[in-house]
Amino acid sequence: QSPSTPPAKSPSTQRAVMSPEGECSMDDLSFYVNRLSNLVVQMAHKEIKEKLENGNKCFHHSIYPPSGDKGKNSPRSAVSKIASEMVHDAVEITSAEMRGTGGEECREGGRKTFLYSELSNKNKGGDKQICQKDSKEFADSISKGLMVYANQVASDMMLSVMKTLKVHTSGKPIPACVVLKKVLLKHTKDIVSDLIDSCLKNLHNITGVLMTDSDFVSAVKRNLFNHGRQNATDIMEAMLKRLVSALLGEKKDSKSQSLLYASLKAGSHDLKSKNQNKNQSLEFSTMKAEMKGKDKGKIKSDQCKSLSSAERVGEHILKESLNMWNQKQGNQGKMISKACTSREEKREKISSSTDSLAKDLIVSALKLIQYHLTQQAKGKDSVEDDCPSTTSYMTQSAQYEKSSSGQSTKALSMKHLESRGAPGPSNCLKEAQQADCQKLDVSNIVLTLIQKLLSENNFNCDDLSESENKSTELRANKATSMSKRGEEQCQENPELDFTGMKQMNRQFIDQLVESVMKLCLIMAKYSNNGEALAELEEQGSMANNSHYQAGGPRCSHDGAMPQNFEEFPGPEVIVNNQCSTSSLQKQLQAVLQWIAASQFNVPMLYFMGDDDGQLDKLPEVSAKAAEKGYSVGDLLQEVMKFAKERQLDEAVGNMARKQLLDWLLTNL
Amino acid sequence: MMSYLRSFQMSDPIDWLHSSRGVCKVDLYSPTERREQERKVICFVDVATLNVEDKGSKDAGGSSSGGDLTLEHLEDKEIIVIKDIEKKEQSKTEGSICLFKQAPSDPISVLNWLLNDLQKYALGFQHALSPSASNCKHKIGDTENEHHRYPHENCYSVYADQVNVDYTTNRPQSLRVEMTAAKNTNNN
Repeated sequence: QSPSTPPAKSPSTQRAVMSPEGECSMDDLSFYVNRLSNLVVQMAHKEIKEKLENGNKCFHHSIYPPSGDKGKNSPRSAVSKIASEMVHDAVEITSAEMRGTGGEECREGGRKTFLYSELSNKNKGGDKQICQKDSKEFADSISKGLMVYANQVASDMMLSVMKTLKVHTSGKPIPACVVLKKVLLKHTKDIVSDLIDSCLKNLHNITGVLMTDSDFVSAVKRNLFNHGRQNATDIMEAMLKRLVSALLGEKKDSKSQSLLYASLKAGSHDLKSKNQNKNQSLEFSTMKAEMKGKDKGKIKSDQCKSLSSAERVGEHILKESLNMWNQKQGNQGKMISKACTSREEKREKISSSTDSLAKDLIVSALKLIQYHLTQQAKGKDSVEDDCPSTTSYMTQSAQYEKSSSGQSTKALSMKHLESRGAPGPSNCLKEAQQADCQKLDVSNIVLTLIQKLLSENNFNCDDLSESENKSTELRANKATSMSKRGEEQCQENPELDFTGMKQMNRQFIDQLVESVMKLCLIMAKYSNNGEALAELEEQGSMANNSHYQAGGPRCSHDGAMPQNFEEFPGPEVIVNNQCSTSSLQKQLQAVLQWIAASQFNVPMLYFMGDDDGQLDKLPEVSAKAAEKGYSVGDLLQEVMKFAKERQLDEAVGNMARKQLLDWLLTNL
Repeated sequence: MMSYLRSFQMSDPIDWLHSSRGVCKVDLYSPTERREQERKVICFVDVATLNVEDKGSKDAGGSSSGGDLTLEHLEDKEIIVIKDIEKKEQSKTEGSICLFKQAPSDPISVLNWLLNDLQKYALGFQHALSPSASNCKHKIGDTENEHHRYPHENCYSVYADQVNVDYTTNRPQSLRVEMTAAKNTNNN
């Protein structure tokens, strides 16, 4: 009988059928014992075959060897010995059980004997045959056996299920579905665990292979980066929003919101307080609505991301103060109509911002320069009383202050200069007097410019005149026109555009800073030198006259400031030294020529014929000296220092010294 | 600037050490960067290293004979400015040659020889930049010797119709000075 024989044909089943009344338990027992013995035998058979396969040994032996051959077979394999013993024990146990069940079990025992004898007979032919079958056939047979075993197991499982369906518990049959569920669960657990193990193993292998593949890794990274980039923008946006809210002082709100939300969460678990929950949900909805509104506001504010945080804070402060002011006024329409006229009040509110600080600084600088010019003019006036055409600009400024006829300072200045331009024969014959007059003219120009800057831009300078000069020649007028444009816009648009106002202020302040810086530069450069203002005037006139004028004294008092001090035209002076001197002497010569050229206001000095590269560093030195504001005297003193150090070194005997240009580069 | 240069006189002492004039920019001349701008080429030649050609020497000697100028007897503080006024019409370049004798560097007084050299270079620049208004413009052909040498300025100017100077050469030995027009001026 093969193991795959249907159980219906088994004798136990026949017996159960034959005596159905009350003897089902015995039949069941015999049936299960039979099945168990079959299973054990098959498992042993399988185990033996597996061990044989693993050992790569192709020896065959009988499961039931003769007792006489036991001694001979014992050294063959311990595995076969153990398997034989296992099978033998199983058979003995089975036969003993069979004997205990009665005479009918003898049939089964005979059948068993037949089975094992059959197996024995089957294996007899192959006894003592070693490696007669090739490994392939052997593997096929094993696989077939395994398949048979699997079928048997499956059939046993189904049989057990079907058998269990008949099981009664306390006289009532257990529902089939419950039993089936239990059985299936038991099996599926094993199957699922096996599946998971195999899947994990496969996954490990696959990932192990994949992670060594650079293309795969780069593709994964690329995808991660793409996803991460999109998420990063969201994160950054959220962080920026949080930062802005923190800067705008919404920390308390957000904290209270989070507290509210936390309490809401905690309260939601409390099932007893339903009413409270309702209230909280209402609160939460209102809070959410508020947050949405704030988010909208933030989105709107994100449109001007170019503004810095400080500017945002300033803007916020400004808006808050305006709101407060509106509330105080109580009449919004009235406020809008008066928004443009109340610019002074708003400027006071901006006073905490950096713009107002910059304005204060500029005004202070302008006042200082004005004071300096005034003091300088006072000193000059005491000396030059004999020059009637030289009206001191103090007097002139007094005229400006007193003049209510709307005459511009420019016109006054021009008038003054024209009056100076036609001097009497006895007044300006002397050149020195003429130069002094020119100095004062330049002072007038500078002072006029400062007064324009201070007066036309509505600074809080009570001491300044309110003259409205609309000349477009000076740079300050650009700022004035811009501010006026701003006023017009302000009048057109009743709602104040503070962003535009701040931009306008920024441009205006930039221009003011530029003007003040130039003025300071002029003052620093020319304040200590008596000839300075004359030189300044010369530069200013040179900006308008690009070529030399051969004869006649020039009185080009057009009132224009030099636009760019560096770009005044002049002859291109090229120096060619034809001296066979040493390197040091050549460098010294060039530096001295540079000093002399600077004294003569040569705008740009070129050195020709420096093929040996001795003067390569001279442009660098000159640029450094110009950048650091060295004067001719300073440079000469540095050269003297170098010469003295060199003399000392030569006296000591140390000749390894730097060249002049290297030394200047280091020490300037 | 010209008016200032005009008013400036070399006889006026320049306080070099305390001059607050800002320094100008310096660059190396490259002939490729030619611009349509007036140029002044000033060539400073140390007479100690001057190797004048025979003809030039004769001319120079001729001029010196007329003007009592001998380069050998040139003192340390003296400078001769030779200008080429004719070339100005040909192009925008106006050239000047400044012949000077270098002062020996006095090891004791650094300031002295520095100022001495500075004075000479200043003379050269002055003459090169303001030829018409120079107080030191004495043609070689002038008969009165006292006008050849300005008493307060140790400089001479030679106004020649044709002065050929090889500006482009780098070796001072190959410098070629021709002052043929100076002789003509002398004849005139």
